[in-house]
Amino acid sequence: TVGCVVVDSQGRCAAATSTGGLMNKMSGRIGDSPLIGSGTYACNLCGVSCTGEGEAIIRGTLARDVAAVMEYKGLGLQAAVDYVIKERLDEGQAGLIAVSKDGEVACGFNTNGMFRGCATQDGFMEVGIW
Amino acid sequence: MGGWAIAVHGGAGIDPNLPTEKQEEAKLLLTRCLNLGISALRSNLPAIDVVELVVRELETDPLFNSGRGSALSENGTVEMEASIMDGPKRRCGAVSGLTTVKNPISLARLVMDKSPHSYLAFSGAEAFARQQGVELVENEYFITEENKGMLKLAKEANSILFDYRVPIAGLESCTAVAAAVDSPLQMNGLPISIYAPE
Repeated sequence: TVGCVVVDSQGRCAAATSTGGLMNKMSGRIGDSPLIGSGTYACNLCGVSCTGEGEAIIRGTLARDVAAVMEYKGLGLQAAVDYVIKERLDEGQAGLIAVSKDGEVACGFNTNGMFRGCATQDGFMEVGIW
Repeated sequence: MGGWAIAVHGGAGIDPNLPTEKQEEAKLLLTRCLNLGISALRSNLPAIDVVELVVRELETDPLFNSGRGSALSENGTVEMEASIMDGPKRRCGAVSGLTTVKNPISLARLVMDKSPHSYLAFSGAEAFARQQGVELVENEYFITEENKGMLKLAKEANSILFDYRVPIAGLESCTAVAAAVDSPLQMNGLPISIYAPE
């Protein structure tokens, strides 16, 4: 699975996710990536793209939950990401990337690694795997 | 606070024995995609255009599991899916079951912009793609030799691989597959029995 989340200079957030799914999956299997609220979500607060065990991401409505805890619990972006990864996946394994309308970027995962990269306008840039 | 920001990912759950050269290849691709997005943001493209642009680039490179380089179904074919969402008015588009659309994310964008719906799948999505004139290719375009090998491994282990980036070097190096050999049918590394009956 691949994904991208962006907040532009006007504070508009967007998210996109694309995948081939699971190796040896049943024909017709649909995962989290095309499900709005599970694998992908964006609103006026943030943009989120998820990857990992699709069925666990669907159960946890992971992408929407990041936005929801920001809105209803008042958490900041990274705190929301950490909370969702810790509390909403149960036994599942997944990761996600997120941006906020305020120009923040965050990622979180409970797998051994996630291919990821992020950058902000003030010059921060990082690419990582583990 | 404020200003633009961008993040990309190429998947989670990675083989701990991934060769160094593959790791470097992945980092180079992520860096290239980040720079592509940064250029677009500096050109004042809106966020929705930037995410589509970057994911198209990721779909075109066979390194990650999307577009070219997608994981294979049990039939040895590729079935792709994608979604896109624009924050300001929460407009969204999604597609599933694509077999010939070169860039699924662009079709998802068209669903959002040019259809009365949010989600199209299988034959309906393919028909919409033809109607919209997006680039179509044969299913074989998306299939790589590496993934054919991975499917063979998965079938031999009778499992569905969560992490499909296992080096061809040896079955013993894949913990997910090795576990499956001693276990009943698994999905996402878990016994199939824990899932809903359907």
